[in-house]
Amino acid sequence: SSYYAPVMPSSLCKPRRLYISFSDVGWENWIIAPQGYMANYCLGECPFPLTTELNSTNHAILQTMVHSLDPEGTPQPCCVPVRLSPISVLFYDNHDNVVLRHYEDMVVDECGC
Amino acid sequence: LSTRESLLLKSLGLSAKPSPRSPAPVPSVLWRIFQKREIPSPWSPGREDACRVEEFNVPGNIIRVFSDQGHFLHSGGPRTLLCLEKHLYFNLSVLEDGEQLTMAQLQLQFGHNSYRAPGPGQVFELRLYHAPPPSLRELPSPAASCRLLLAQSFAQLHKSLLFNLTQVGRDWRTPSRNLGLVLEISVSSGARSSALLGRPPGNFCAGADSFLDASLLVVSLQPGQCKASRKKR
Repeated sequence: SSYYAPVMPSSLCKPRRLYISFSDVGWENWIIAPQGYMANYCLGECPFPLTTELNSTNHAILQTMVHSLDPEGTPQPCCVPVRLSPISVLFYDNHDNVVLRHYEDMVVDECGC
Repeated sequence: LSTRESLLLKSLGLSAKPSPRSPAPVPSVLWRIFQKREIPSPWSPGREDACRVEEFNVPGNIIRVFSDQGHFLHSGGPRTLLCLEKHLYFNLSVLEDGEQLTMAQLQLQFGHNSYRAPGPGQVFELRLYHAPPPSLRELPSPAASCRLLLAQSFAQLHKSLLFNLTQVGRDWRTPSRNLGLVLEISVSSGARSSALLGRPPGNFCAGADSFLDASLLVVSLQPGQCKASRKKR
């Protein structure tokens, strides 16, 4: 027998909207553009049984099974980014040079378990 | 928070939080590239190879524009056909270890905005020399002890001139090898002949004195921060 608790669709693992403003972190005087960007983040549960929409690894499927048998001993799998995209940032460096730099993995596009 | 911020800045390739003192205007070429990446066109929606700078057709994920830190050696006067002599120096020491310089382009900008055909006094000769070591700089004519890098003629109607300095830029990554360049702009030989016919030479430098600025655009690749592009099956 396994422990099963229904999960609301809204609490499933998925990307949530997060706008990062560079002025909020005090970087507005050296970052020229963008002033901020939609970075997003992952949040939600990875419950048993894992469906295909949850982008789960084989390991996560097994972990949810073990978790359902022993909720105290084994945690649920984590909800993490599985696809990220880059952005370009235009800024002044420590020597007042203007730099346009490409940064990988800055925006969460998809989450998974 | 400051420790976390330092770690984050380091991961962004910065040793400390920049605090620009005299920030230069953003070069238009960087704005164009940035905006193109921000709003991809319907014909090129994907970022197939984010570690390539399509505008210059070279590998790279970092584009820097260095301001010139050299000083004027000579400005044209009425009695000379040498209109301008300037030391050009760009501090490339900010490039990180492991970063590969793939392109360096020198841009010389002039302030004039004439679309008239160049007259005999509006054609100039431009020479770029490797700057001499400090021990030879006290000579009466520093350029005489310099190795010529390139020479070309240009007309007044050019607003800017571009030169490929990729190989030179690679050498400049070693600070001891980076002595900079000497830029020399003089009146062309044709104008010299006219000068010999009695025209006042001071008039011939008019146009070259509109020299505004020199900058070095450097494209580099930090391979550790570039994912290999995966092809769809």
